[in-house]
Formats: sequence, C-alpha cells, structure tokens
Amino acid sequence: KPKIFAIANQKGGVGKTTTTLNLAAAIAEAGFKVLVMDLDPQGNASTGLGSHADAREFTTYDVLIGTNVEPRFIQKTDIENIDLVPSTTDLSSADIELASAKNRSEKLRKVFGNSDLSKYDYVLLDCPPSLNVLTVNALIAAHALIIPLQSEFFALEGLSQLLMSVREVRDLGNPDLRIEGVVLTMYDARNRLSLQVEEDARENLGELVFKTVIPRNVRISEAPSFAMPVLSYDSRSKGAEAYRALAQEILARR
Amino acid sequence: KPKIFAIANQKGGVGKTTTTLNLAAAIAEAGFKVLVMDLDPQGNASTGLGSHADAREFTTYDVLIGTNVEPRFIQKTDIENIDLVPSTTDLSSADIELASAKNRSEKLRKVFGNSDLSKYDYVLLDCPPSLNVLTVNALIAAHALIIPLQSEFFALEGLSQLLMSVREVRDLGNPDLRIEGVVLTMYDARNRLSLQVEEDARENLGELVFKTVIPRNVRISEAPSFAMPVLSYDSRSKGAEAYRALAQEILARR
Ligand SMILES: Nc1ncnc2c1ncn2[C@@H]1O[C@H](COP(=O)(O)OP(=O)(O)OP(=O)(O)O)[C@@H](O)[C@H]1O
Ligand SMILES: Nc1ncnc2c1ncn2[C@@H]1O[C@H](COP(=O)(O)OP(=O)(O)OP(=O)(O)O)[C@@H](O)[C@H]1O
Ligand SMILES: [Mg+2]
Ligand SMILES: [Mg+2]
Repeated sequence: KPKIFAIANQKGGVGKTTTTLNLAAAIAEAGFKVLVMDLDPQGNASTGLGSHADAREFTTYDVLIGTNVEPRFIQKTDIENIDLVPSTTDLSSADIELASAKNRSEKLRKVFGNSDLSKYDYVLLDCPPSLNVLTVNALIAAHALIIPLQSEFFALEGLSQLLMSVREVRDLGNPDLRIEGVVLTMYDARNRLSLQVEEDARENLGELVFKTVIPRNVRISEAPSFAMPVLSYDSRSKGAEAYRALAQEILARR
Repeated sequence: KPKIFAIANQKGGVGKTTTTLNLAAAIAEAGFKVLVMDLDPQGNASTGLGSHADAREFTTYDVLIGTNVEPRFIQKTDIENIDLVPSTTDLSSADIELASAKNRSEKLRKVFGNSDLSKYDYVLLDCPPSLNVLTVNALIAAHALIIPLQSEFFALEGLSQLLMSVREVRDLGNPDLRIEGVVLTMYDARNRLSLQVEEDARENLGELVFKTVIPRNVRISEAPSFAMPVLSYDSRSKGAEAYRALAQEILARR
C-alpha cells in the first residue's frame, strides 16, 4: 500500500538526508503516515529525527539480514505521523555480509514483500553517498527515485552516472523504477552557478525537474543540531516553506 | 621519497576534492612536485584538473589491479608541477574485484612499494565519501591523513566514526598513520553553526586542527566548471589565499 521512494545520489553532501527528513515532515504535516528508513551507516537521518545514537537497538541492518520488517525494528519519533527505522555503523557490514548472498541486491524488496507496512502512506529510504549494495537495494525496492541535485558543478557531473545506474537497475530487477523527480537544493539565486545548473537541468531533464527549488537557507542546516526537521525548528523559514511546496507537488500526483 | 597524504572523510560533500585540488595547486606553486591520484569513481579531482572524461585511457583502476604505477598511467596537467592519475566509474568495480583478493586493503601500498615516485615531493590521494576498500587502501598506503571538516552539524557527527576507523587502520596494517590535520571548510564567520563547529573541533582535537580555516567562497565552487583549481581561476580570491596558507602550514613541517 505505501508508496516507496528512494532518495539517492552518489555525489556526497547534496541534500539527500535533508530532503528525506523535511519531505517526510511536510508529508506528515499534511496528514499522511510516513516511515523513514535510514540506509546510510552515518545515521544522519536517524539523528535528524531525534533518535539517540545509543538508543538504536534494532536498525536497518536487522531488516536487511532478516526476513521482514518486524514491528520492534520501528521507532516512534517526536513528530506525529513519522516512524523511523534507524541505522548505525553496523550497517556498513551488511555490504560484506550480503556480498556472498545470491540476489544480494533484492534483499530489501524481498523483506518488504514479507512485511505489513499498510499503516503507512509513504516509505522514504535515505541512501548513502555511493552506488553500493545498500543504494542498489533501495533502488530495487523502491517504486520511484527522488534525486536531490546540489546547484554546483560537480553535482551536475555526477547526474549522468546516476541516470546510467538507474537504467542498469531497471535491467537488473526493477523495470518499473520511475524517477519521481530531480529537486534542486542549496539554490542561491544570486549565484550564477545555481542559475546555470538549473538551466542545464531543466534543458536536459525537462519535466523530471520539480518546479519547487530548495533555497540555501541557514535554518535548514541549524535544525539537525536540535534533532528535528526544519519544519519543526523554524516553521516559517524559507527552507520549511520550500519543502512544503515540494510535498504538495508530490501529493498532488496521488 | 614523496610524502603521501590521504584526503578522506566518509561524510559526503565536505570539501575533500576541493582540498585535494587546491592544496596540490598551492604546494605546486611553492615549487614542489605533486602527484594527485583520484580514488573516487566520480572522477571529480580528475575533472577539476582539466582531464577530459574521454581521455582517461589509464586510471587508478589500472594501478590497483597492477603491480606498479607505470609512467603511462600518469597524465600531465596544465598546471606546472602537478601530475595526475585520473579515475572513471570503472574504479567502482575495483571494490568487487579486490573483494576476494588476500590483503585487499594493502594493494595500493604494495603497488607504491614497487613504483618509482621519487620525482614527486607529495602524493595526494582524493578519497570517495565512504570507508570502503578504496578509502582503506588509501589510509594504509598513506603516511598521513588530512581530514576536511565542513562547518556543519552532520559533518561533526561523522568525525568520531572516522577517528575510530583510523584506529582500526593502525591495527590493520599502518601503525604509523598520522593525522596531518583537520581543516575546517566552507566556514562562514557570520553563521553561528560555523563558530560552534570550530569551537567543538578545537576543544576536542586541539592542535590537530589547522590554524588555517577555508572560508565559504563562491570562486572556489566556480573554478571546477573552468577545469582548474581556484588558484588559477581567481588567484587573489579568499579561497585561493586560504589554500596557500594551508599549504604553508604543511610545508613548514618539512
Ligand atoms: N537547502 C539547504 N540550505 C542550507 N544547508 C543545507 C541545505 N540542504 C542541506 N544543507 C546542509 O548541507 C549539508 C549536506 O546536506 P545533507 O547531509 O543532507 O546531504 P547528503 O546528500 O545527505 O550527504 P551525504 O552524502 O553525506 O549523505 C548538511 O550539513 C545540511 O545541513
Ligand atoms: N570553501 C568552499 N566554498 C564554497 N564552495 C565550496 C567550498 N569547498 C567546496 N565547495 C563546493 O562544495 C561542493 C562539495 O565540495 P567537494 O566536491 O570538494 O566535496 P567532497 O567531499 O569531495 O564531495 P564527495 O563526498 O562527493 O567526494 C562542491 O561543489 C565544491 O565546489
Ligand atoms: Mg545523507
Ligand atoms: Mg570528492
């Protein structure tokens, strides 16, 4: 029943976690139930939702080596309508442990198939900055991919690699994987580079690029140190408003 | 003879490539010979030094699966005193190919041991945003580690993971690995978060933190689209000056 989004881009620091957290918060605020699953061993999405590093008894690691998403793996968060499966650095050993398994890339999809996630409307998968086995598992388990694109030169260079990987994933096991959209992040209208990246992206990707653009906004980067999304930290900030607009674009497609 | 630095941090987008490129440029400007080796399949350091994606016949992949750094693997760049071993996405299969090899983590050190790199004073290894086999190879082959630390909350959270990995690498095979230093990047003195991260870093890490701080500077992020370090793109910019100061701190230790 839930729609499963992977938030992925192998380029580092482009706003994957920030988009996962704040899109989840905006969708939850609109009254829909969201499960966030942290597939990054760094555990930033977990921290950003208020999960303490020493209170993560069960994590995404347990999901990947298990058979289904057991209810005890899921933590409540302080935010209404958002639940979390956190991660710790243990998750980086999933890479090695899954390495020898047959169908190692389809593990997460298989586990979702055995799980009852019907209470959720959306599942958001925060991916690490790599096209490793964790990200590939997310791409195979997901219905659609949301690509945060930082408004910088190196980020644009990485986009073609990512789109090639999407084609490979479709051949590998998820022919129905769609691109929900590309969202420009850390956009600064005074910066020529931002305008150039936006122009290039819209020219090459057209409708795939969300109309909503996420501006560079200091309140967004302050929010994680208070262990909450920017929608809770500073509800009227430009960052919060932008993520609400992004959520509306996605919810309108229901 | 050359001093080998790994520039690493598993957190994405913290300025690893930017520091590799511009520190190399500043050291080269001071008259020392530098070899940059791109260990990131994204190939950003290669692009940043003007290497065209379709002109990378030999790459770091050839180094890792070979026995020594053959002269044909090394490209000249447009910058005096800087040579490059570029990378392409082929490098991400090194992960899988090395997976079954014995001593897979020591491959790069072994290759360096069989190579004549005596014409260089410094070798800089740009690492991907992960603690995978590529980064571990760099940490085992290096004399010292330079850690770019973005002045943001999530970046600080990742630092303790990285320092733990350094301890593991020392046990694993490189007991002499030193931390050359932690360099604060994208620092904005008007932003409370930057001041807080600096305070935390200097309090916990003391002398390990370089005196030089790299400011957020738009000229730094524009330079890669002109395929050159900021020292060439805008020599008098705050970004260029900061990387010169960082180089001076490191060169003074010779
Ligand atoms: N729109 C924005 N305005 C200001 N700062 C932002 C914005 N989006 C993200 N940031 C900050 O930029 C940094 C990188 O963002 P984030 O950690 O979400 O990227 P990521 O792609 O998840 O990184 P990684 O590749 O390490 O997983 C963080 O410190 C975050 O707070
Ligand atoms: N001091 C700075 N001021 C402004 N922009 C910067 C600065 N340092 C880096 N950048 C920009 O921030 C982005 C991230 O930097 P960079 O790509 O060097 O990080 P990285 O750690 O190498 O990323 P990855 O984890 O993907 O390898 C780039 O677009 C770069 O141009
Ligand atoms: Mg992240
Ligand atoms: Mg890089």
